[in-house]
Amino acid sequence: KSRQQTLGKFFGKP
Amino acid sequence: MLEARLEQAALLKKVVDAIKELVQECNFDCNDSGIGLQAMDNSHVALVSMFLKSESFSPFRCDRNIALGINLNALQKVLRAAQNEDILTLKAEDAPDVVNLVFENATADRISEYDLKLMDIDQEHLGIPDTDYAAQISMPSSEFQRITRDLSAISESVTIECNKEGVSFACEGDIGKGNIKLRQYTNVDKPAENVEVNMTEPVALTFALKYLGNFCKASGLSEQVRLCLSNEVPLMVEYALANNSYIRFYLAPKIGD
Repeated sequence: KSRQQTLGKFFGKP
Repeated sequence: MLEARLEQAALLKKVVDAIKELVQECNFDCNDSGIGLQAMDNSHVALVSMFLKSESFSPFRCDRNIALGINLNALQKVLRAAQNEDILTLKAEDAPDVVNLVFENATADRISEYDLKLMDIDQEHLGIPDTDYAAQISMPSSEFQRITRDLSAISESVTIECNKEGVSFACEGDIGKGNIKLRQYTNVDKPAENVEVNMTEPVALTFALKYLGNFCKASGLSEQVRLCLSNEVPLMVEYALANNSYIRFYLAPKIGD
């Protein structure tokens, strides 16, 4: 089984 | 004010078709360099980043920054009234309540005009870091669409692996498993069929096929698609358009528990 990550972890607020 | 004239309504129709599954409401940010859009899906797993450069329009005029808050479902309803070959002009005032769309047929004997109501959309913009991707794969967009569709029938996820052998798309589901390998291919007469693999280090990442299937709705915009991967960062899927305009999708990877 795998878990879906979200983009917030990778892309910050500019 | 904004005034932006597209030679072919098909471009905007296809852009809206490509993103409306992912995003329902978003700002079209207009400035003197063109019209851009950045939006995430509700689950914050995927992001679309589009930019139509001013050179993609003729003429293009935008005196100050204008955000057009648009419901894409409503925009699509209006765009259905445009033929693919119609000339499309977008117009808006500096602080607009509506965006005005005019469709003219090639023989200029029919002019359709619509006003679409705008909405206030409070959208958070994410900073997307410049990434030197470990692997870049260019391939026919139709091929990527087919791989995505075929593997979706077997599993919810695909593992994209790039090594010196080439690229593989592998999945495993209840009924069994599947694996598609692509190797570099160059066709001088038909460059749209080329497969190009540039890799600086091996990569293997797993992604939800549901989102890749959504991205593939942009296949009609470009004959080639570029996949950019690095371990442990989101995938970028890019459809390059004329005049350096583009539509890019980002997808967060899945990780093992």
